Amino acid sequence: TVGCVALDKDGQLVAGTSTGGMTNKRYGRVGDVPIIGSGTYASEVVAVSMTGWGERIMEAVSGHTVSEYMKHKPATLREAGSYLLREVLNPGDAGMIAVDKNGNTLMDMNTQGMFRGKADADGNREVAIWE
Amino acid sequence: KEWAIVIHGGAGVISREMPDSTKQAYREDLDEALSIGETILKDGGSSVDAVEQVINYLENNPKFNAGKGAVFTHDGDHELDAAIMMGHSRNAGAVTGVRTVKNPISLARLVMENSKHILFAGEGAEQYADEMEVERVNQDYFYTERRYKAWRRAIKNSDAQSSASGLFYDKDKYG
Repeated sequence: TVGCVALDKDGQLVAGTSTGGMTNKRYGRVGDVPIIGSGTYASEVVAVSMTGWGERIMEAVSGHTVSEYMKHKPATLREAGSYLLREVLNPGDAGMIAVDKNGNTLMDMNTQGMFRGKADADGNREVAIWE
Repeated sequence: KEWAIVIHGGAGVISREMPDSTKQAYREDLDEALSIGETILKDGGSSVDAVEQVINYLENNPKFNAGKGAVFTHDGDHELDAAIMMGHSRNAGAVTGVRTVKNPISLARLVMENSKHILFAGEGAEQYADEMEVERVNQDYFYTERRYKAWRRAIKNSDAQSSASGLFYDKDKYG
C-alpha cells in the first residue's frame, strides 16, 4: 500500500491511498483503502492515510477516529495517533501518516517498520524505514 | 507551517536483513517521491495535485504494493483499490477491484471531481474508466517476480493449513 497526505499554502488538507490489497485475497475482498473514514480520510482538521491489516483498520474506522479524537477530546495529532495505534489497534496491525491543519506531521506505526517520509516548509525532512 | 507532506510505502514486518543496496534503493525511491510533492507544494501548487502525483510515482514503482508491483489475488490476478479525499469540502472518490487501470488514484480523483458518487467497484469502476479515458494496461503490466513468488508461497501455506485443520483460512480473516 502507498499513501500521501498534504497541506498546501491555501490550507487545503488532502489524503490519498492506493493498494494492490493483500496477497492471496479472494471472494472480492475489499480492504480499508477505498473505505472513506477507515484507510483514507480528510477533515478540516487532519488528513490521514493508513497501511497494514485492512480488516483491523476498518473495524477501528481509523482515519475518522483520529479526526474525531482531535476535534472532541480535544487532542494533538500525536495524541490522537497514539490513541489509535496503542489503545484501539493491536501491536502489528497498522501504520499511519497524517498532517493537521497547522502543518504538524505524524508518521507512526505499531508494526516493525513502515516505508515513510515527510517534509515541510520549515525545512524539516526525513525518510525512514524502521524506528 | 505553510505546507507539509507525508508519504508511506506500506508497513508491516520489514526484514532488517535486506542487503544495504536494497535499503538504499528504497530510501532513494521514497526520497524521489517526497521531492515530487515538495516541489509542487513549494511552488504554490495544490495538495490534491501533490497527493495524486506522489502516488502516481509510487504506483509506477515496482517496489511497492500498488499499481505495478501489486500483489497477486488467490486466482493469480491483480485487483487494485484507491481513494482520495479533500478535508474542507469533504469531497471524496474511491475505486475498488479495478484490473486494467494503470493509476487507480487518478481514477479515484476523477470519481471525486466528476461523479456524484463516491465509490465504484469492479466492472462499474472499469466502465467509469472507459468513460474517463484513463490509461489502461493489461494484467501482465502489474507482474513482478517477487510478488509472484510471495503468492506461490501463500498458496502453499494455505493448502497446508487447510489440510491440517479441515478449515480453510481459520487463522486469517479475508473479509
